[in-house]
Amino acid sequence: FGQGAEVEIVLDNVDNRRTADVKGEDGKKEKHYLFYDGESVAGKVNIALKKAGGRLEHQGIKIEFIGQIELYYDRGNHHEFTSLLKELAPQGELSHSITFPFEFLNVEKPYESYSGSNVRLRYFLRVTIVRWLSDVVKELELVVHTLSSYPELNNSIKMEVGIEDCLHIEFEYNKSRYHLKDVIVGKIYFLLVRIKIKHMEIAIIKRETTGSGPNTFTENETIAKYEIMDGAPVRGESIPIRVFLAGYDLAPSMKDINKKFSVRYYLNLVLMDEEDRRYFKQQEITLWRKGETSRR
Amino acid sequence: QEKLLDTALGVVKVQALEMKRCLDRSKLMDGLKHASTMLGELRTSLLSPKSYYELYMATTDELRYLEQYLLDEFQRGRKVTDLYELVQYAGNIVPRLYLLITVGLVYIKTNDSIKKNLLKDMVEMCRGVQHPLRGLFLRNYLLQCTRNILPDTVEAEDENEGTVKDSIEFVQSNFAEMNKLWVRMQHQGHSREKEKREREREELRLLVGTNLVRLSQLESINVERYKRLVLPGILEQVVSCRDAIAQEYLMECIIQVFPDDFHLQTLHSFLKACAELQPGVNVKNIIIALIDRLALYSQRADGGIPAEIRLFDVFSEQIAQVIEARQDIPTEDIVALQVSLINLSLKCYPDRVDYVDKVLETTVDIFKKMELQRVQYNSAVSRELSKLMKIPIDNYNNIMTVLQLDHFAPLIEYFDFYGRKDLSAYLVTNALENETLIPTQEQTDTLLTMIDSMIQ
Amino acid sequence: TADATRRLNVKKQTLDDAYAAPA
Repeated sequence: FGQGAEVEIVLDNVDNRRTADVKGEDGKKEKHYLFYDGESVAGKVNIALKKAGGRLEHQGIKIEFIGQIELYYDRGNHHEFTSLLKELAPQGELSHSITFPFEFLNVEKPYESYSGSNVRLRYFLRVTIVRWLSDVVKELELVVHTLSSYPELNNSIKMEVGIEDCLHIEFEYNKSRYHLKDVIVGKIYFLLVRIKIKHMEIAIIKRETTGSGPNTFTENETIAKYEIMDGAPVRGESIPIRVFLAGYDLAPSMKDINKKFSVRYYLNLVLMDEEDRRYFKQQEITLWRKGETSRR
Repeated sequence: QEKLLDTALGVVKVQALEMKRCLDRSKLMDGLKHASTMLGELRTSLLSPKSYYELYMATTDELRYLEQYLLDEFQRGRKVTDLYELVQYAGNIVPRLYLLITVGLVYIKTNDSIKKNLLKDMVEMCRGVQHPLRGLFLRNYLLQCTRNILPDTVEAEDENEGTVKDSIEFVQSNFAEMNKLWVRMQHQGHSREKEKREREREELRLLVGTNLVRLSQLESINVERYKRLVLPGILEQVVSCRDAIAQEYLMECIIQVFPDDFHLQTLHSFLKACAELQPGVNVKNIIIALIDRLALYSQRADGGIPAEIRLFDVFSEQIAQVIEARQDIPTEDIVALQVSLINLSLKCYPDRVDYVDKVLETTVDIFKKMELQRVQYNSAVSRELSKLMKIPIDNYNNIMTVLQLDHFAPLIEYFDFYGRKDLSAYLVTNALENETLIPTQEQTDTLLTMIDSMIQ
Repeated sequence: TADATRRLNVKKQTLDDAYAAPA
């Protein structure tokens, strides 16, 4: 009753196709081929019989292109938002190794691949040799990146915030939406300083929210900490901010993906005083992936 | 301190070695990581200024290797793209800015057309270090690195190369920030450690003063530019900082580093600033230092002091204003200022006996205003007054000329008996040694009245 | 180096503020 066949999925034109990293279930980085929305997914399925001269009966061979969301607290249920099927062979018998070409034309891939603390969004090809007792299944993981372009108007974030009689600052970031290789250019202007500040930093926080209502789970992760000031300023001081996002492992913001989860990013401005008390102001920013010039 | 410093130096040594190994193997990114770790030692809060200086010197010495490596690579055409950006990925600000300056320097040395932009950027980004000690040394590093590359022409073919105006702005901005940090040091720590802090601040003064030295080294700064673009900015910082230690040092620094012909043309501004300095500042020494320099200059320069600069008048008026503005000046210092004025007059305008008399007249007026009756023999005031009055005697070596000074005799009256006796003996001795003949009865009368303490 | 040197314009600190004692 063993497998009897080895299945291999080989994509077309892989020499010209870039790869991208994504975190696997075990947390380790894996490299997979990179696709974009609208691209066709084509290739070949190679089925090799394990025993030469052997025979493999089956109830049909198919290939699927699947995009699905897996919530870790609900492992049993996978939410497929994209599912395309191609029949490779009807019910029959394989008496020798065989190759089936396949093509999914102009496939819609609405969301970016994501692997987080409580949720995973993945795309993969699945080949199934349907058999009476146990199917032979082979999957090939794909990575999808979503590209955006935003209109020229990209409002800055400028705000005054403070604790009465204690600390008042005006902070400004040049944009509210940043692409992944962008630079956060900003400044902090001190209006009132009556505490002994030790230093100031900007943290980039990723907040993953899964589920809804009473079953909402939130995970915060500090992606980056960047010191922007050392020592104590006085009133009237302007401290420059320049943070290069390309230095960090970031992914685009994902808002209410298939009504299942969101990934938001926040800039957390943190001031630390001499007694290690923290004063902070969090501000959401949108991260997006910019298409490269050649692609555009 | 010794142990802390040794530990830090140990880390610097190890990381520097690793950095060099990586650079020798052309592994730049790894080398930069070690450089960043090495520079992380400069984040310490544990070292005294003296120890921090040692650490700073050791660390920046090692950074020169990195600078030279990058320069060699760039000049061989092996420029690393975006290196100025890459070093900004460092998460801690102190190592980041030292690397930024080092890389910026290499960029500037290999590409004039980004000089103006990068100089401005480096001096602005240093604002992020507000800790006085760390900020001072960081900006000192910036100043030292840029010492030979500041634009020094009035015009530039490519405006991105910058002109001397940009250099002036760069240094003045750096100076203002450094002075601010240096002055702020007085507020750090407990009030019982005030004296210790003041000593430490004195040790660091050269860091701030180097900005003025850098300005003085810009050859394109002529008198006009000094008057219009340089001195006002410096004086504004000096007066506004309201810190006696800073003011005293910086005013003397200005006198020392800039040429005398610049001082001649800016006396009014400089002396006006003297009047506005803090009570604790020894203004007398500052003004005397300036007068002495100009007096020497007049003797060196062809043609002496230019006629349109009424040097004596300006000093006389401004010193009067300084005295008026500063109620705390000790009387002996006031007289000391008159001493230097009289010296100036005799050195720069040897024929102007009226100037000498003016000084004496001013002294009489001051004493009248103060309602001073007598100065006690051998007191500080008496000693200065004695000095003042002996100068014309020694200079002219002719009692007859001294007798022409209308206010010489009235000033003698302020001495007590012993003071008058001392001065009288001095007068007589001078007359005898020079065999000065007193031709008329009137002059004899005047002289005998002056020396009446020896007669009556 | 355009991105690498980008900054926002800053308000100049007054001299009084610059040299004031920490509040």
